[in-house]
Amino acid sequence: MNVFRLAGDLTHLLSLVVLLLKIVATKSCRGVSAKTQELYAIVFVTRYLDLLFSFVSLYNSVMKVVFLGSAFSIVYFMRYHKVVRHTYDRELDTFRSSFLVAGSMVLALLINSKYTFFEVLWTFSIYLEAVAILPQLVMLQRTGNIDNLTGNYVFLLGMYRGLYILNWIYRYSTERRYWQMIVWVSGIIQTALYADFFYYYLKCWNENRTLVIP
Amino acid sequence: NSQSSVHDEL
Repeated sequence: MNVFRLAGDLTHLLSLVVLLLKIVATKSCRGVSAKTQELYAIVFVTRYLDLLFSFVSLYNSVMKVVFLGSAFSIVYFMRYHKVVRHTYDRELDTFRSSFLVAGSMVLALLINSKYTFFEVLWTFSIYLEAVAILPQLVMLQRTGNIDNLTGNYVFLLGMYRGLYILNWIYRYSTERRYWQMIVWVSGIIQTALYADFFYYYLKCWNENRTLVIP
Repeated sequence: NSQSSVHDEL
């Protein structure tokens, strides 16, 4: 554990708190993509199956349970809550996320480090996480003015990915035999997807106006 | 170098 990894995890946690806060406090999920949230739920389930048979640390196990719980809570609110579900902008959330799931599964079957059931599912979760933000980014473009909490949620998610890259650089330079090419390549692609959003987020923040993605 | 078999990150 290093400071970049810890900061990354805490930023990830904070992003989920911000999103849950928006949904619970405003009783609205306007501008939030249910498809991205469902993809994250799939990512966490397939990656954290190892809760059942591998223990790394109490920290890891607790975080895994928290991430799983928050992902399912968010999906629950967006799909089933009697008030919140009516605020979901279904017509703006039209990305075909099933293609992302299918593509990630095919890639995981082709490129993995060990051809076992759990390893392929874990690799699938890495590929799917890399692209899971796409429905949300497309939805932001279609939403007019993006509220602060939604904008901050996506910004924090992007920060979390950036901090993970710093964590890998740190680990590579300090640990022996630390090498995880699948995770690195996927993570760099994932972070690059935020570049456009970051540009407009910082530009609007600098000019002190409401976030709009052209 | 080989892929680490331990998944110790989140």
